[in-house]
Amino acid sequence: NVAHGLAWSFYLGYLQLVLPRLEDSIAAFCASHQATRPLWGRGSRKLHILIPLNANISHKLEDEDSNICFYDNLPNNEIDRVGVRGRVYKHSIYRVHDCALEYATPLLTLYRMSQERSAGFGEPERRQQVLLFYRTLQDILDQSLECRNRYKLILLRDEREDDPHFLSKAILRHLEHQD
Amino acid sequence: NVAHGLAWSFYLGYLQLVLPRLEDSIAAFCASHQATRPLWGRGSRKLHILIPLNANISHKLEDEDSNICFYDNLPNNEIDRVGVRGRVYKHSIYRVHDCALEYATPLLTLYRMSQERSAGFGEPERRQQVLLFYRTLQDILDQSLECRNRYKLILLRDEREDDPHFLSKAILRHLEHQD
Ligand SMILES: Nc1nc(=O)c2ncn([C@@H]3O[C@@H]4COP(=O)(O)O[C@H]5[C@@H](O)[C@H](n6cnc7c(N)ncnc76)O[C@@H]5COP(=O)(O)O[C@@H]3[C@@H]4O)c2[nH]1
Repeated sequence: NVAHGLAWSFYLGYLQLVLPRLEDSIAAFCASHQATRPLWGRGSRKLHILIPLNANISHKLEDEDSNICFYDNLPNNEIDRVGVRGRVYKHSIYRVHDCALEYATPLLTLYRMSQERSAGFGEPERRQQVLLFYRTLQDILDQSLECRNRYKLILLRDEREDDPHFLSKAILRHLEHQD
Repeated sequence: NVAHGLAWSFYLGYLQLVLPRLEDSIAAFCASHQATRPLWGRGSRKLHILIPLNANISHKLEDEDSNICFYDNLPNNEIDRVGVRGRVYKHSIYRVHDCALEYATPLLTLYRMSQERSAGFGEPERRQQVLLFYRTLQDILDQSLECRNRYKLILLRDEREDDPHFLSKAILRHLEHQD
């Protein structure tokens, strides 16, 4: 099953690399943005990872919900990776409540694979794969000491998607109840 | 199986994005490096992707073989991806024969997964997964019009690994026979 490999790849090739550095990146960001406005009042210093059950993803979050607006990027991380010198890893900060927010990248792969005939699965199996990805990633992260308390997985069920502020409401629910 | 998903993810999340832009990046690189030396005489304008069957990867190619040396990076590509504003994709140029060269990153995932008890496979299955990754990626790329003639997959069998210049020789063999 595809989702198992994608969950491991997302952890080993991304979260395990960037989450231990996130706290320092946010501190550097706050220091350089002090003058413009006191930041991060109620925000959370975790990486908020959106996992829509229907794998429906846009590349600009403000296109999904007008209550979400892009603020700025955290400082870049450059890491030598498999022959690419100084590969760049970056995160974007959004104004919902000041937080680093992005979709889980492998969902885009699952969405695109479900549209390719030769990839081997269609739309009905896709939801199962997204759910399996979410559960496998949760299990992996639960065992990871270096990523503990540095992330928040936000599973988005699509029953209220017709609400134009469905996304910001779901994020705020997570920020307020669990931090 | 894991390799199938990783091959699709490598294509949909990377090769399909960067290969169509590679020709322009190399042209921009040559224009800005004209003064230092006439570049790309015998080199190839494809992305050379190394696929070692034993999934043995280092992050700096000159550590593997002293005949390979890092020259410079191509200009960065910035693309908005799943909420990350201006995600950076870059390639490194090495002096073997002036070419863009990197390992296939998913092999690092396969290597690391084979060391994690809960990931579900060990070293003997890993070789099979690498071979399956290579074959699946070949099939996907064979069908891809936008990536045609823009890449070269270099499968590295490990029988001659004790030769300190095994890697540069394998690359030169590919460059000379197939371009
Ligand atoms: N949001 C986000 N920002 C990042 O910088 C990032 N880097 C990786 N990932 C996701 O983590 C996982 C593991 O990454 P890996 O590099 O092993 O595989 C990557 C890698 O093999 C290749 N690839 C993608 N971007 C690059 C890149 N910039 N340079 C080289 N290879 C790349 O194509 C695979 C799929 O990439 P994405 O489809 O972007 O999702 C990846 C993947 O789900 C990221 N996700």
